[in-house]
Amino acid sequence: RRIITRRDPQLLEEIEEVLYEGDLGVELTENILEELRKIPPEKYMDRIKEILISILEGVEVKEKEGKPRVWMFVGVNGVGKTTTIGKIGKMLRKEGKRVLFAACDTYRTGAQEQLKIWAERVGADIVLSQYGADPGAVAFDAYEAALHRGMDELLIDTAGRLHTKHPLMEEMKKIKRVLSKKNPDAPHEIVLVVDGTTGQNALNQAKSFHEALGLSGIVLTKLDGTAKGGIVVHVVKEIGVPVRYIGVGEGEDDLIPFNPEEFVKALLG
Amino acid sequence: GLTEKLERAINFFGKKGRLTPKDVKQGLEEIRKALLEADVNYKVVREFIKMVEEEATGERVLKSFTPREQILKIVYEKLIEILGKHEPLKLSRSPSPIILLGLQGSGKTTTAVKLAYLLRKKGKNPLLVPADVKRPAAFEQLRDLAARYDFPVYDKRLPDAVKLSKLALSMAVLKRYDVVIFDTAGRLHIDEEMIEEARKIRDTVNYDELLLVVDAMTGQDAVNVAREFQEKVGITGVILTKLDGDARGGAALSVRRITGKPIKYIGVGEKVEDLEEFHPERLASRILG
Ligand SMILES: Nc1nc2c(ncn2[C@@H]2O[C@H](COP(=O)(O)OP(=O)(O)OP(=O)(O)O)[C@@H](O)[C@H]2O)c(=O)[nH]1
Ligand SMILES: Nc1nc2c(ncn2[C@@H]2O[C@H](COP(=O)(O)OP(=O)(O)OP(=O)(O)O)[C@@H](O)[C@H]2O)c(=O)[nH]1
Ligand SMILES: [Mg+2]
Ligand SMILES: [Mg+2]
Repeated sequence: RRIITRRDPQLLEEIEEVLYEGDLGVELTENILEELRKIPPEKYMDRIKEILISILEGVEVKEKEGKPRVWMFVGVNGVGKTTTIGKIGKMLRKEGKRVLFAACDTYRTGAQEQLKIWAERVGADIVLSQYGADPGAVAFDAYEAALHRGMDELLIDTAGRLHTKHPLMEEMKKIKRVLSKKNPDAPHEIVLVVDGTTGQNALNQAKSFHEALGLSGIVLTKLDGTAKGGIVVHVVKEIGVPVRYIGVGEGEDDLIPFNPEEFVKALLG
Repeated sequence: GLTEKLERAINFFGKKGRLTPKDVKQGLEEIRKALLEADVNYKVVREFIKMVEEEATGERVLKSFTPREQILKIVYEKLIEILGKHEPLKLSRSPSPIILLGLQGSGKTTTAVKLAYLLRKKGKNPLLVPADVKRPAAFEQLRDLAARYDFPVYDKRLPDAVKLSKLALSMAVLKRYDVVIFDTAGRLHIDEEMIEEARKIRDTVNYDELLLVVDAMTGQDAVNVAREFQEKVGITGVILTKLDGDARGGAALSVRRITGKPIKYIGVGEKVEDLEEFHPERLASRILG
């Protein structure tokens, strides 16, 4: 038995506010508050950290090897896929890798030009295409080019697509199939890019994309704003895919490896 | 789920009894969860629930509805009231300048062309101004999307968005365009340099509309974004994008509460035709799930 001090309900309400405003969501926030009601207030902070960090660390990162190692970037519209490819390209270039970008967004205007600028910025090669071309065909050509040119890394950019649009999800699955046909291990990395300002919808996105493709990692972008990205904890809990990097700006160096402790610290303010 | 019960609750009135505080508290607990799951900001939810609680307690009980359904009706009507009616674009100047602002990736460039399409359908002659000088291939993106429908685009490339906006506006006056739509770079509400650029564009252009473009899947942070843009730059209205997805769109309620400004249009797809007038009823049911 413990004595409930008068400051408990108020403290719990303050905690509730912080968790909700971090986009942790109803389910996780309620679960945490339930747990906190069983322990003394001095233990609150540590227990919250423990719960959140264990969820985020509870998934292992499996880095698949390949030559070329094929990365496929997917996600809904405007989240930062193309920019993230630029940043990861830069990171791989710094490791001395030979990097090829594939412009498989053949739909949105400016998409090809945008990726081309990123390739030039970071010293990556690029396979471009025409608007309206079949993205699977571009992926096929890009894989061939990667083999032919002895590339270490092939990064595939895809068009933004809402997970609720069945034909677009099917098109995306086809891109994956084309790559898997060229090499059963490919794509070695299937990365869902999630906008850090997104609320509960990130869960729907993650479930749909994971079900469609089988994700290997998540990149959470735009955490240089004021959003905390807490929904990613529920996402990790739900689909068991690790967060690999976070985007913290629009520049080529604005990508950092995901650190659960740092993330939770920032979430709790 | 809740929406079917809503449909029934809307239309009747009875005479017996009043809603007790207990009825109201129980009914609102479910609503509170729904609103939070819909991404309405925590503080906005708290204030909204309190508002409804005061209004609902002691209300006359409606015939053939459970207290829970009646509370839902009150919530639905309150949401509609807060979200506000559709308001048309203010187009009082000649030409009428419309500036689009917002976070990175919210849908400004696409929306700029959608607005041109909408305005041309209304008989206007719009000019598009690519005042995003930052993002790689932003110019090409706007130019090529506009080209599909033969919308004119100001094509002088300058490194300074403010100078560019000024020159574009002068040209629009000269060439007698009716509307000038300024697409700007995505920017964080906490990026002082970019907010200053937004202010300078605002001051350079004697605008009719300064619209905040917000992604419908935005979470709790919508209040911060809305408040900062409103306080630091000053907006006249909001466009909510990507409502063709399954995001509940609670950010709209937060933005409306914080800024007091009307949501004028909604983006419902990637095509230039995919812009609709905002009407609160549909968004209210969507938020309630
Ligand atoms: N502040 C900030 N902006 C970012 C970050 N990542 C991307 N952006 C910006 O977000 C906007 C959209 O980025 P893109 O890379 O075009 O996003 P996308 O997912 O490829 O978009 P679509 O291809 O249209 O679906 C651009 O203005 C980027 O500069 C980030 O980590 N922080
Ligand atoms: N499904 C859907 N996609 C949209 C909508 N509005 C914009 N998009 C898409 O969202 C992505 C981002 O749109 P942009 O117009 O580039 O966004 P932006 O605000 O100009 O981005 P920045 O200039 O980088 O800040 C693109 O893939 C668009 O096609 C919409 O209403 N529905
Ligand atoms: Mg892209
Ligand atoms: Mg843009």
